[in-house]
Amino acid sequence: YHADRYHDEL
Amino acid sequence: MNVFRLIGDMSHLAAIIILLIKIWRSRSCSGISGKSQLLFTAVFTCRYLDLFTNFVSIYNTTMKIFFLASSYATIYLIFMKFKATYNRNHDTFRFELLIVVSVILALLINHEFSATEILWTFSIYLEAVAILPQLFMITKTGEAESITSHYLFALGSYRGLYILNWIYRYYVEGHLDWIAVLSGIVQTGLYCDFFYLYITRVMKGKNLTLPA
Repeated sequence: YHADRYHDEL
Repeated sequence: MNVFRLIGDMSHLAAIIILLIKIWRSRSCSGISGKSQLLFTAVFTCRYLDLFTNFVSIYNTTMKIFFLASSYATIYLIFMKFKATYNRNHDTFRFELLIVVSVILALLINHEFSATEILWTFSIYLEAVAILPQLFMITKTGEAESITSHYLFALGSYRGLYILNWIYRYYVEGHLDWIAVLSGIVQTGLYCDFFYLYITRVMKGKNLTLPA
């Protein structure tokens, strides 16, 4: 799943 | 976190605060597109659902909660508390179209066909174009108050700074999210005309009026 890699941005 | 990202976030934060101060101090939302604000609220709501599922950092959580709360507060001020000052008849952009196109694009072009991922993608596409009702309104009236143009400058700069952040992350971390990058380029591009007017007029102390 991608979320932990790039959804750290706002 | 890098310096571009941090300044970008601060610029975004500043934009939201400037808008709230403008409305609160003048007791008026004149010149502000309620439709753009509705779209931004939808953007934050769809994107930050991961508040419940995914913890990144205290910073991340705090900012998300602030963006969500402030966007709902803005909507409340425009459509309820100061609704008598809302220029409804100038806010005529067909924003439904932006939502429909963003939904279709999110369903077609995404990283993963799951509910949260499609909502995230939708929010990225919608954010890219959410300012159009506001820009359309300024075009229609031919002017903007200087505080409104400061708001727009801060809001436009934020995604531009994110582009620098993505370039940095690509080279330093090998990280590339082309959905966010391409949307961010479109989003920043929409502000080009405005940036030009802001730098040539507002920064020299003149009002933002469009050339006839």
